[in-house]
Amino acid sequence: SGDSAPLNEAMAVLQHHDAVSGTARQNVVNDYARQLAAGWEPCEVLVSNALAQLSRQKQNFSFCRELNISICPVSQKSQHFQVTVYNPLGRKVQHMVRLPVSEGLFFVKDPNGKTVPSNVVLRPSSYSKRYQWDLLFSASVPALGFSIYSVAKVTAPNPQSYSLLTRSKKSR
Amino acid sequence: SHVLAIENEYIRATFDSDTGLLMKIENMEQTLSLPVSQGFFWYNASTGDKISSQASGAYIFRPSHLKPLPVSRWAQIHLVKTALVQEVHQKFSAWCSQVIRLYPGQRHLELEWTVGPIPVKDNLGKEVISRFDTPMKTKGKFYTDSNGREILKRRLDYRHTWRLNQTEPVAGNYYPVNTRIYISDGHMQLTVVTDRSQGGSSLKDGSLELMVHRRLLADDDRGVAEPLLESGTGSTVQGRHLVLLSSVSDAAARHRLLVEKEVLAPQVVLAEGESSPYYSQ
Repeated sequence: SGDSAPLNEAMAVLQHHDAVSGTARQNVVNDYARQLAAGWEPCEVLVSNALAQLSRQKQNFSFCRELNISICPVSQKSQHFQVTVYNPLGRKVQHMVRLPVSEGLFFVKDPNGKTVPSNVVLRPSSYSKRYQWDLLFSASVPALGFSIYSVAKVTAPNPQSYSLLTRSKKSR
Repeated sequence: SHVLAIENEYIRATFDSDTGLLMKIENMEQTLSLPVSQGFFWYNASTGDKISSQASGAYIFRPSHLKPLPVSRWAQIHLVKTALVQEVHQKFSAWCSQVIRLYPGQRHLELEWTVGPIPVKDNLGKEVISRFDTPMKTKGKFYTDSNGREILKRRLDYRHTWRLNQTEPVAGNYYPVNTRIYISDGHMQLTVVTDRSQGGSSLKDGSLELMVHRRLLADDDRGVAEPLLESGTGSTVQGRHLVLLSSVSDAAARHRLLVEKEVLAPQVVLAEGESSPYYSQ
């Protein structure tokens, strides 16, 4: 079972002016980060249970904590995954989802099973290193609610058919 | 062509293809056009001087010179245009880059900046800012929010509640920015929404700046007893500034809705493979 108390505790400690304004010594800052990270784990279980209850689907949920620096093992390695987008606002929003992926062609389906437009774009920081890519698609999320999109990677058997695939798509 | 631009149905951002810097923002919906030059600069952190021994530190921002130095006067750029995004990747230096992007249907420009590790081998502490320079006549006034709710009018070298004898022309005009800072000439308004609290100011007419990262070499003698100096190579920080150009009349509606969406941003959770039906009982 999940538990939000540890994160509550950590956030309570971080009301201290040193935490709010960044005037703490390095070891104290490191301890603040440790307390926050320790609070995330039981909270992720809590959110997973809530999503399973609400969506009536038990899934192997994965919280990509380093999504802000484009690291997310599930989207970078899986051929097929679900993306649940939760909207805490009291109004419907359109949100551009951006996930790090490995190169390839992807199909994204909305909660009604309809394919939505998606793009795979080059990520800026990858000039020096091997190429890295972001999958983009626009998600429509209801007020105080969530939407579940499914992503499938089209594994072209070999580059040849991959280019044929794109060409035929164009011709069609 | 000599002019490089990204656009959607509402906004066009034009770049100088010689320098790679942003040079104009247009709001096509309201036929507004504003020359905007945006770049990164750094203040040399004071370690104390003849006037005062006060150094810049965790509690104190005190630059040793009034003018910040440019990280670079030009950026190496890369343009990406697809159906779902148009973006310009700017590389100012090995430790400072930015992506300026526009999604369809979006009325603001998204500037995703990445700064760090800040080099200090020259033994100079650095306080890095992103600065927007425009020809707007703002008469020394600008606006910052207080905890995302009340907007406070700020005036250069002035305090509303007491007669200020300004001894720090830069730091004495810096204010906390929790969610947004803006300047206006009474007709147009340029608003920058932040994704975290930062220090910000408008030190000359039409200019607006936000501090994004700092790395200092001296303690400010206020109790921490260590400089604001990350261990090892130092930290890299990434964040976003959302830039809105609009008429004064509807600027408030725009930035209030945008800030709400930024502060209460959608959360993404992934799940691998298939799901199985789940009933609480």
